[in-house]
Amino acid sequence: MNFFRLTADLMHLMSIFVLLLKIQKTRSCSGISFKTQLLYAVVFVTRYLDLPKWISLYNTLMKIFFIATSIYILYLMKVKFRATYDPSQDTFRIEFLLGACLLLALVFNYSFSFIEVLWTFSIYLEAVAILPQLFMLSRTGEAETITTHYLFALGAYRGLYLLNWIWRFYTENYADLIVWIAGAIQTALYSDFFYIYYKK
Amino acid sequence: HNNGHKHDEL
Repeated sequence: MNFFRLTADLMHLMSIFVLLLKIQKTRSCSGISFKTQLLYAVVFVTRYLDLPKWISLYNTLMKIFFIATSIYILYLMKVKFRATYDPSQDTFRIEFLLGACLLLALVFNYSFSFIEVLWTFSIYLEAVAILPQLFMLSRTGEAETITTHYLFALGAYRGLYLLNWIWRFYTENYADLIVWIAGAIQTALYSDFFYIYYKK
Repeated sequence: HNNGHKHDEL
């Protein structure tokens, strides 16, 4: 564990707390893409199938937290505050993302096993999971401040992971090409969003 | 050697 990775994970936690706080305080999930949240839940469930494999207490607790909160957010959006969700704003076709990521995972993976292919699928899917949310923002034209904070925390989390990989490459000879390429694309998507947002 | 297979990140 290094500074970049720890800070990145904490930013990731913070992004989820910001989202939960926004929904609970305003009792509304307006401006939030259900499709993006659904994709994140799929990402966590398919990636953490290795939950029984022990790495550290930190690792296990974080995995449980991500799976639980992502499903809880789906519940809030689809059940508790269902009336505040407007599907007509959330029109990105996620079938294509899911299909393309599954296909890529079947072709480009470290080993062709059930758990490994789904792990790879989750890496590819996380890279593009924010697209429905960005698409929604570009349609509605503006984001609530809180939604911007949510996206900022997520973007910081991704940017810090890049620094973490550079750090790990030099300090422990760590390399993970699949994660690096997907992570670079994911960070680029956020950078593009911030660039557009900053210029506005 | 690629030790990325350990999947120790989140």
